[in-house]
Amino acid sequence: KEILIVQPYMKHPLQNRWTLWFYKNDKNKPWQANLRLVTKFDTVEDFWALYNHIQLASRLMSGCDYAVFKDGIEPMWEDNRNKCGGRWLITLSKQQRMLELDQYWLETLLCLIGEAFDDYSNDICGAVINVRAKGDKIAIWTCDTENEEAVLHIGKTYKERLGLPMKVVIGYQAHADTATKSGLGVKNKFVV
Amino acid sequence: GTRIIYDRKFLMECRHSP
Repeated sequence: KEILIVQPYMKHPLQNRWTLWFYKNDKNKPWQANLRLVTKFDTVEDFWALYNHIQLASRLMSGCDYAVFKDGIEPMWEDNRNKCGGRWLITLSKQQRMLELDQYWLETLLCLIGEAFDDYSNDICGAVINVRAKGDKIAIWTCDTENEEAVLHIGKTYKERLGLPMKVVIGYQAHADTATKSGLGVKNKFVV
Repeated sequence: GTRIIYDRKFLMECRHSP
């Protein structure tokens, strides 16, 4: 009699549980009502099952966002873990939507779930992608603008992981500044 | 404490595993 030994397939656990949020711009409702918690995941396999299933960012309607945040952190400035923090912001041209948007967003997610920032990964809150007609944006949110060492390490590592050329400069903006920005645009607290 | 880290190569290899 042949004995079949079935190797139980063990999922690979992530350091953190993450939540995927989706925001669809419906002007008739307050913005909080447009924000939906889609699902949570905490293994590599569940991440891929989700990512391979949902619509690519480049195919979302203008005005939509995806956000992936650590479980318990809401993708908004007001959240306790975000209000003293800021974001490394990648602004893309319209042409980049078809070429690089999906690639940059996936790389951002792999940085998050893979804990790519060593011990500074503790400062990571999440990431947001805004699909907009005037130019898409991707950002990684961190929890403390004053933790310069963490912010700069995260920015440098992120820029490398995205494969951005040295001459391309990315900026880190405090949410408090973004929230109160006048028309002039937001000043960068750090750049790499 | 320890931290569970996955590099890009490993994560991409897992993309189409069963």
